[in-house]
Amino acid sequence: ECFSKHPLQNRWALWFFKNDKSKTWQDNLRLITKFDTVEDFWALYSNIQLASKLTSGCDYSLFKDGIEPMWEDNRNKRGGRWLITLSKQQRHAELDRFWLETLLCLIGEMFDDYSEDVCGAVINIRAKGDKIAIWTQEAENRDGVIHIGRVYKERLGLSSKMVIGYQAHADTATKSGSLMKNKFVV
Amino acid sequence: EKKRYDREFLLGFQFIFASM
Repeated sequence: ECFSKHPLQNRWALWFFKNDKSKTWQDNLRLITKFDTVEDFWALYSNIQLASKLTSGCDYSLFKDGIEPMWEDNRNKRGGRWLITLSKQQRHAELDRFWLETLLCLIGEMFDDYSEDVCGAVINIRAKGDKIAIWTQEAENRDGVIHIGRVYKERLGLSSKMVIGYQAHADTATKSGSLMKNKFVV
Repeated sequence: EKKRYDREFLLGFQFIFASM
């Protein structure tokens, strides 16, 4: 019993994206590995670069096994994301902590009965400002989306004055920048 | 039975790997 690993509710896949403009978006996306125990998660986390050490243009994505980290996947296309945008200063102070908290929320199934709505999470390392998002599978599932957003905000330790927004992928795909519309905020 | 783990439980395992 002492030596058995602790199983997770789901098997998770960690993906890595490195921006190489000579290749297609999909060719730049690589599956690193899959894991389904607490111990194997830490073995992986301890052996990869911290997000803050990645070069600009890179992403990590952690998704449930069978869901690809792209809008087009059947489990994502009706969904959306709770988006955390970080200032350049936050890369030093908070980026790695926020990403680790995000990973723990996912693998620990910390969104109660709505954990089933979660598809995965993405971190984008960008010169203009990093982003972290939790993706859920159904943007119209208001109760689930709001619950996940509230728990997530609390886990990150964000102040009640800070507002985070949820955007449907269908809207994100057709709009950008200031035109991006928040479907929900918490 | 669903496998749920809280933050502190999960973090406890990080130190096992950090000390190896």
